[in-house]
Amino acid sequence: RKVLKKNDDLAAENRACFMSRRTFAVNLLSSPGSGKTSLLERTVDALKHELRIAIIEGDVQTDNDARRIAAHGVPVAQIVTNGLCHLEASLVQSALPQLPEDMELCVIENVGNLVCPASYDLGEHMKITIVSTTEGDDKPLKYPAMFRRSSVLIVNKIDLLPYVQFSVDACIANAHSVNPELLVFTTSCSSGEGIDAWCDWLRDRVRELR
Amino acid sequence: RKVLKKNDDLAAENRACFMSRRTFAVNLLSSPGSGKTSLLERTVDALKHELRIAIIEGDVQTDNDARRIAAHGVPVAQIVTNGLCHLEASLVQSALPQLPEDMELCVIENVGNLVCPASYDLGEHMKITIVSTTEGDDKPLKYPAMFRRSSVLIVNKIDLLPYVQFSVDACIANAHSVNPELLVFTTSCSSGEGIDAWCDWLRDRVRELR
Ligand SMILES: Nc1nc2c(ncn2[C@@H]2O[C@H](COP(=O)(O)OP(=O)(O)OP(=O)(O)O)[C@@H](O)[C@H]2O)c(=O)[nH]1
Ligand SMILES: Nc1nc2c(ncn2[C@@H]2O[C@H](COP(=O)(O)OP(=O)(O)OP(=O)(O)O)[C@@H](O)[C@H]2O)c(=O)[nH]1
Ligand SMILES: [Mg+2]
Ligand SMILES: [Mg+2]
Ligand SMILES: [Zn+2]
Ligand SMILES: [Zn+2]
Repeated sequence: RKVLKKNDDLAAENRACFMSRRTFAVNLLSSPGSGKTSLLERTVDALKHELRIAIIEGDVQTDNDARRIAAHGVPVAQIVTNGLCHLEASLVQSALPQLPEDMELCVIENVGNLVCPASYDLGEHMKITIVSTTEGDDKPLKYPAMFRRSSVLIVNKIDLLPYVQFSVDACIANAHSVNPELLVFTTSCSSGEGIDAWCDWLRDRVRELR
Repeated sequence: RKVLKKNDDLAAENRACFMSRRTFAVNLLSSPGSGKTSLLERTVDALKHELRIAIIEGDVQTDNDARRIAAHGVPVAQIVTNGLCHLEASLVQSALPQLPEDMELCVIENVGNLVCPASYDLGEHMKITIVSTTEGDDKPLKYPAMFRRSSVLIVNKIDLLPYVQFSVDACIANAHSVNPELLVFTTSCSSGEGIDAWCDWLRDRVRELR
């Protein structure tokens, strides 16, 4: 379709911009409320003293998430889509001038939606999808495109495992049946479990680029 | 837009069909994994001996949810959207012939998505939106259109309240700031708490129509 072609052209421009500045750019995706902002708060706290980080927040309404991130002391730009259920490359392009040119890591938190954001390239290096243990371990099978196009799967809220019907092994097996290359982390943004391993991996990706 | 106009025409046909048969039709909405199918399993078990119930399941991929419902012994039709992130009236219209004409209650479980399903009338009497306590109490503010167009809000997974940062009062206040008319139930599909009150209300709506 013509819409995606135009989007892809702008995404390529964004990507060229990230590459020329050697900024590692990530598109962070999940259902509403899986913990995207919570993971960013933990990640920013762990890495802000050693990496120049900036965040782009995408939401249908409110700037709540940008306020949460700003309180952690890193640059953040809020995109309000006014009803659009996904971010597009043009929205990211218009947000970029609000952020420092020398940022080493740029994470774009997409609109909470497990379907169409998978189809809109924003110019990122990779897509990272979060699934919460409270959503059911069948999500990779029921919403496959997102998992197929992602490089990393984060299973978040593992502190809630004792109280929900969720098998981490089944979820990972389902995800690998859709995308065998998927790298998996398990985390809890409330207890902090698994955050170090995730941050170590992310730091390595940023360092590799520079 | 022309797409929504055509959809609205088909929705009107569906609605006329439901009304002529005096079927109470509900469009059940939420994020992925909030508990739509779990609530339907509980509801069907509670009401199937006194009401003629049929379910329409909408999913991007798999017929997992229809199998879960079928195991409870009521008629169910599965719509697989193959990537479309919401149900449309035409899909519901083509599923209706698979269900008994004398059904008294028809619940349409929509694709898990808090954004665009709000814009597609399926011919239902009302939209019912579920929020899980694990998603955060800010969802009505961040994804307002769904709450504005719904008649009922169900706050599900209240058994998990001791383990999450979620205020039921704040969530309800946020929802009422978007839609003051919203009727609210709180439930747990695992403990069964609140299910009776929800089923009582639903039975009354079906009875009213006949
Ligand atoms: N128990 C527990 N709760 C968590 C965890 N991570 C996030 N939460 C809670 O989950 C809810 C949603 O978290 P957010 O970080 O706002 O989720 P989000 O994906 O950014 O949500 P949207 O941007 O609205 O789509 C909040 O109430 C958080 O406190 C976790 O690891 N464990
Ligand atoms: N603790 C707890 N878990 C629940 C509750 N309701 C549902 N769950 C769990 O939440 C997960 C998702 O439930 P589903 O009923 O499949 O959710 P859904 O909204 O139908 O999901 P999709 O159709 O994939 O969008 C499952 O692991 C359920 O066991 C509840 O009240 N309490
Ligand atoms: Mg967020
Ligand atoms: Mg379901
Ligand atoms: Zn979309
Ligand atoms: Zn859609």
